[in-house]
Amino acid sequence: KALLMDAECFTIPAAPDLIPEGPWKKVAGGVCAAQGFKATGAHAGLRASGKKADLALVVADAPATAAGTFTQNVMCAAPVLYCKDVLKRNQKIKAVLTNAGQANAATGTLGYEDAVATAKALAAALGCSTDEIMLQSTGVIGRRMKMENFIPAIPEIAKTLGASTEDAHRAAVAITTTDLVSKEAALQVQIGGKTVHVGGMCKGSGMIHPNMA
Amino acid sequence: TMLGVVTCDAAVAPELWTQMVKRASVASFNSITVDGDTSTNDCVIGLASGAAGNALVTDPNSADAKLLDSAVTALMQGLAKSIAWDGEGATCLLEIEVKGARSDDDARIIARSVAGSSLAKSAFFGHDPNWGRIAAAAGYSGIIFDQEDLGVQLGSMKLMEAGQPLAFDKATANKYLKDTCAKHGTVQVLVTVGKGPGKGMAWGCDLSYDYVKINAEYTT
Repeated sequence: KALLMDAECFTIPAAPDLIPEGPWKKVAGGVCAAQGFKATGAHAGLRASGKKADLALVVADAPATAAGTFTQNVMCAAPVLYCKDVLKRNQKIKAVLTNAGQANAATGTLGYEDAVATAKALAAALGCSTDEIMLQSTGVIGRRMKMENFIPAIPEIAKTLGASTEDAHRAAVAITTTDLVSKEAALQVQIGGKTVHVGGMCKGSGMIHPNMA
Repeated sequence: TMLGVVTCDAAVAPELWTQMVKRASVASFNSITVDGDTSTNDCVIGLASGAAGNALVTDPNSADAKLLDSAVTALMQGLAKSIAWDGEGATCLLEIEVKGARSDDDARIIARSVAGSSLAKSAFFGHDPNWGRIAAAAGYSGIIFDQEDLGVQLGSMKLMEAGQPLAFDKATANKYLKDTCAKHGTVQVLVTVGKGPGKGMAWGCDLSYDYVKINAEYTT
């Protein structure tokens, strides 16, 4: 099944700017504002219905120094278990793959195996180790991911990576679920005489009371 | 569920980057609430490429480290607030500031307790300047303070001071909430709990009929 990247897959408004003022300059670009990163998003048929994008990929040109904070919910999802395991062994990460549609939580052993399979497919597509892959999932709890659509989409989405503001925006839309707006931002600040960028995207609208560490 | 990916092109030591991402996550995503339900999937991943070409930041007490730390925190706070703003069914963003606590952690816990109170959130949806529900939510936060030190301010209007309710203009306070919700703006609440050095913020949203509608139709 081909990936969809039509404009209609990405048409939701942007969130308002809520970043506090400070010794930084707000810039465009989201996760691609920082040098050394590419991103993309597409519709891979992972949601229950509709054409909204549902698969996002952020890739570092070279393995990047990584850190993660994760839910302390005991019933944490397979991708959370996977990421924590990877970060115990390796702090240099190449890519973050995020799907919307199914949370891959409360899916047991089979759900964990699904997560590993997606990491293997992405590692093969990018030519890196599975220990350089981070995974995120969001959507309905208790349902397995649509692997028949997911696995074939991974090598295809890797071909669509780019470093533009539009590429970052596609990724930001692809991680949304019940969100009414896409959420992305970037800052520019001077560190040690060099211009440094911090960019980001997030999603969330309901089931929101984070308690991460 | 909330998910976040943060990228940075600064060169920063791994341990320091880990501490920055953790601190920023606590001051941002861990300081929001929409419905009190902690997800199975919440996750923030921070990646630092080093492509900016700066000298490696290693000393957490250096000016560079502090500036980078504050920039990462600001970015994550902006993103986290956008989640609260976009809370399911929300008509406004709630920004709760607490001052006078014994520590910043205490202040943040009190602020989040207020932001997460279903009764306070319902009152905001109904444009009711209900200082009592705000006071109650501060009181059950688990943080001890003297109730005679409690102050509550809504926007620029003081509703309660030194533990005593004030004779405020209810119509003006009601209009403040109505006008703010009409434009999906930010309702600001300041809670004072003493004269301590601790201050903290939390963000949430009001609780509307639509929240139930959305989640009654979203399986599981």
